[in-house]
Amino acid sequence: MGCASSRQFGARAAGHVEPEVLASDTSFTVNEVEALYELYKRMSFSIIKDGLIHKEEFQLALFRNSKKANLFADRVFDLFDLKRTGVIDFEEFVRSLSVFHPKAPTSEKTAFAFKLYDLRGTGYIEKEELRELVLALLDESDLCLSDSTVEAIVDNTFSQADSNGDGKIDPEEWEEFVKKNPAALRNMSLPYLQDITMAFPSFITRSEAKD
Amino acid sequence: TNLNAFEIISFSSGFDLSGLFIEKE
Repeated sequence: MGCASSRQFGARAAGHVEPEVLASDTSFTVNEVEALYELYKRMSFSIIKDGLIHKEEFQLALFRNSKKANLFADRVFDLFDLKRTGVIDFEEFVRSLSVFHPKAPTSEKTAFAFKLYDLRGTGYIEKEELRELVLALLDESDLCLSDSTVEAIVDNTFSQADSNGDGKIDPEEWEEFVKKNPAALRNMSLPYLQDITMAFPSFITRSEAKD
Repeated sequence: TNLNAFEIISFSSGFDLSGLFIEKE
């Protein structure tokens, strides 16, 4: 059953890893990988049209605005760019998005969120980084809080997460923290990925028609 | 000030990838 769709997919996504391989390595099924290709294709041909996702294409897809700078989008783009090439290819797109699948292991979500918030890649989430994240969030939401309120929120969070009190959150402390506060991982699960073949049915419809 | 910064971040639309899946005109 998957032969026709795989051949068709291979021709359309030359150079990419076979959907069966991506499906076996991730939380997606083969059909879901193929549906994701619809989304990928739309994104990767939106501005530069070279079949790779550039940062402005990523921003355009997220915000409908290719120029909109956002700390979260920047961080996610850099983490999706597993091969450090400055662009996201289909394999990177699927492997990285898989972490956001509602059924992906919590350990993967926990590790990804840690890297996301470890803005300087030091191996710790530092107070200054958390402050930066909160300020970015306020800026994004057009909210205004006093410096002392921001400080209190950051201090309160650190008092919960930094159990050894050394002023930074290490991966073990982060793991403990998200176990006690699972809502901190809410943005690491995208319900859309549960029904991706419904959201992007056109490829599946075509490939099943061929089958 | 009892707010937990990571939970606030996690619930913010600016820190969410849902936009990728919303149909654009």
